[in-house]
Amino acid sequence: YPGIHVKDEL
Amino acid sequence: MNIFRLMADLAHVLAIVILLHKIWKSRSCAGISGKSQILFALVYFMRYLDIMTSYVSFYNSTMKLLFLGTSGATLNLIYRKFKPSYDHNHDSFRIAYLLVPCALLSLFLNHEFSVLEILWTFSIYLESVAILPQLFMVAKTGEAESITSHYLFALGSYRALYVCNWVYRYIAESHFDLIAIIAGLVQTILYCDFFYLYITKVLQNRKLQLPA
Repeated sequence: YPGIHVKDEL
Repeated sequence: MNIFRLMADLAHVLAIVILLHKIWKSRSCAGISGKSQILFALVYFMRYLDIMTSYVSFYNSTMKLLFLGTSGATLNLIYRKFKPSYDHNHDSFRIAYLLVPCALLSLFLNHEFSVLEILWTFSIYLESVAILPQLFMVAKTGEAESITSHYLFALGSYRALYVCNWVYRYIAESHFDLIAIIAGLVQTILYCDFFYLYITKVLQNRKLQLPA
């Protein structure tokens, strides 16, 4: 998952 | 940022505004589950701990602070200022039944076994079921004020719109986060029965009353 998992949401 | 995401966040802010306005205007938190509000406060606190470690945008940080601040304010109104109006006899859902499974699940199903990541995952799982005490309360009393229904509709729409946002992002950016998507779907499904009642009753100017 690394790379896909970007926490830019709320 | 796409239109679904923007509308989702606006629906979320609207839900909070409706709730705070309802409590403040009526000087009462009757019909509102304090337990759901405790869970939401916990969700924001766990998820937005990263406000100190990672910066995404001004918008992102502002919204995080807004959600943290307003959930604290809501708890303050329910458990302090208007405590006499809090309907604790009907708010009898046992939150341990939600907290324990979410905690265990976040330990096993996560993106990475680290403290911040597990807390983030826990918050995602907990958010998906945090409305249950409120829905349980509505089921128990068999009715909800129109304003409470509007609040629930806005709050439910928020994650449903996030699901649209995730479909869009998967197509447009190949971006996806399976944990958030599955939890978001569960969260939205939990509201379906309520959405049906809202559309067939509340929007026709009838009170939300459950069949006996």
